[in-house]
Amino acid sequence: VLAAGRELDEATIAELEEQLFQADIGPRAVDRLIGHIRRAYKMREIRTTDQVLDYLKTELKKELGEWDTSIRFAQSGPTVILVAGVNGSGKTTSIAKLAKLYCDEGKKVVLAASDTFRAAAVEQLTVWAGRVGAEIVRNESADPAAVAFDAADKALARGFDVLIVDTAGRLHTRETLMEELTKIRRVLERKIPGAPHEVLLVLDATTGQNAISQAEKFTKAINVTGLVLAKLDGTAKGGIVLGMRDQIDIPVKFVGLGEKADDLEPFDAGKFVDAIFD
Amino acid sequence: SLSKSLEKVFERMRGKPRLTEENVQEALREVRLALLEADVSYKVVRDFLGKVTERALGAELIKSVTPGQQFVKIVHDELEALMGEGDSTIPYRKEGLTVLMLVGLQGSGKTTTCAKLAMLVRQQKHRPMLVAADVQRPAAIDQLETLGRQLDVPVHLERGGIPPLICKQAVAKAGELNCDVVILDTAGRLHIDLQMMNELKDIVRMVKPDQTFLVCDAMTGQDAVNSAGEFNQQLPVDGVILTKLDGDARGGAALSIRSVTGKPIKFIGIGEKLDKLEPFHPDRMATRILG
Ligand SMILES: Nc1nc2c(ncn2[C@@H]2O[C@H](COP(=O)(O)OP(=O)(O)OP(=O)(O)O)[C@@H](O)[C@H]2O)c(=O)[nH]1
Ligand SMILES: Nc1nc2c(ncn2[C@@H]2O[C@H](COP(=O)(O)OP(=O)(O)OP(=O)(O)O)[C@@H](O)[C@H]2O)c(=O)[nH]1
Ligand SMILES: [Mg+2]
Ligand SMILES: [Mg+2]
Repeated sequence: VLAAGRELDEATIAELEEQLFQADIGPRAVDRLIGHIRRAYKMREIRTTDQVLDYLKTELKKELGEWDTSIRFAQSGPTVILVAGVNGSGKTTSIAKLAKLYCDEGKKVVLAASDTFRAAAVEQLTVWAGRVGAEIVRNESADPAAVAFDAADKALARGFDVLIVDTAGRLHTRETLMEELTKIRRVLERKIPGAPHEVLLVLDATTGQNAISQAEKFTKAINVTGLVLAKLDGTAKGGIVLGMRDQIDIPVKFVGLGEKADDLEPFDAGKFVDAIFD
Repeated sequence: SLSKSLEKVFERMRGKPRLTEENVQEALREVRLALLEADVSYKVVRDFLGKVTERALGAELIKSVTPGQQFVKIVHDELEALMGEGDSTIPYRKEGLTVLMLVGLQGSGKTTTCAKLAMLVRQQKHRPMLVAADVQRPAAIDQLETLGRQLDVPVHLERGGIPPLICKQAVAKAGELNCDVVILDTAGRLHIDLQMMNELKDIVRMVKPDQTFLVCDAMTGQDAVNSAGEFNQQLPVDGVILTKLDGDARGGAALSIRSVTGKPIKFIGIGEKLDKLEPFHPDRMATRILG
């Protein structure tokens, strides 16, 4: 925590730099931000430590405030949300939370259990569906794309408002698994016009620089439209979503703040930036 | 790659007899960037650079290699030394039950790693039993039960039970099933969740595990020092298992975790299938982190 009112000096810059690094903002983005500070100091825009913090926070909030954090809904028919991410990032739990959000708004929600690989993945989603009031389409012996197809079929036939597709965790470096994901997306596109309306990449907030590679490869495979930053209730700051903007800019739409079905909030740039400097 | 950028830095000092403060400074900047991009903790990087500087300055230049190569070797050796010895043995008790407990943050790979360890334990001519001590995550018990069935390894479970008592009961039952190794799968939890950390302490008190393994995700960033440090402070952590190393994460968290806990990394997870558990190799990890 920086002492308030101090004249800006190299020691203060070092302290600030450390704080930015520890938030996983990453070396290149930190360099850029520190560069801005040095310039602002030269131009006499800022003099003391609290001015520096305010300057940084304002700049970051402005940057992240530009993100479109809304979910694109279908003009008519079911809105299809495809959810993907690396192993254990929080996909299934985030889907449960999203389903609850929409069920509580009176929407008819159906979930596709397209993780037919991992032990008890379908059971896990089934428990959640029951808890939040969503329907589920499952078939453990089918392939993921077939389950997605059946779910899309049901969503159309029975007039569901939202279809959320859960997929198996996969490392973005596994080509065949990424192709499987592309196939799931294609199936949804062909079955429902405009689908998928949102493609959410669930990112574990404790992830470091590898998130950049994840974002790039998942986007290449299925054109990611938004991020869900899960596990932000821990001590990790999730600053990588900020740091990676120089390479790939994907808005965070939701943050996960716990393991229960109501532990989801829409992304709030102010809260996010303040937490980095807490 | 780091070795290439270091080669460039040292090209200019051909013919000089030793590594000087001036040319080492620039090389250190390259190393710093590489380590931070690899997710090594900020403070660990700082301390590491200090050690490297000490060794590099005044070092006589070896005639058979370029200064860049020599510097890379110093960096690599220091990193490898920090990683510690590769010791992947499970210290089985000569008599009686060996109890292994797996702990860590949510989604790090504990349940899968429990099953992988069961497979390894059996390959090492012991008789494992898996214990489903995660009663809160939906279908966690089903997940471990399924894995146990795939391996034909007994799984002790009590739906609606209390984790410390489940573990105690498992240990009591192990003998009846002719098992000599008990592997406890616990729920993922935050190191800042007092109640959940206390639950682990209760389990430790109940069954006194012979080995407590902290399971960490290789793609963890700067937070690795916080979570690993806290788990290590509150529990008798004996070793670390680093998972998901089959991806392209540089894995700098390995250095951070080793630095803050002082505990050995015993195994690495390199895939989702149950045979994807390997001994930890400090030299290979050092190479990977340096990129
Ligand atoms: N504290 C916390 N835990 C979370 C959050 N989101 C998910 N989790 C936990 O993270 C763990 C993994 O969550 P899952 O939903 O199974 O993750 P997943 O991405 O579907 O995992 P795979 O399908 O195996 O790839 C579970 O223990 C969840 O309860 C969050 O926002 N905060
Ligand atoms: N690629 C890869 N995936 C892994 C590895 N270890 C585990 N996983 C996957 O990571 C995800 C999470 O694994 P789990 O075993 O459920 O993790 P956990 O720590 O028990 O999760 P919680 O109980 O919710 O805290 C699953 O999809 C696993 O298949 C590994 O070494 N490599
Ligand atoms: Mg899942
Ligand atoms: Mg588990």
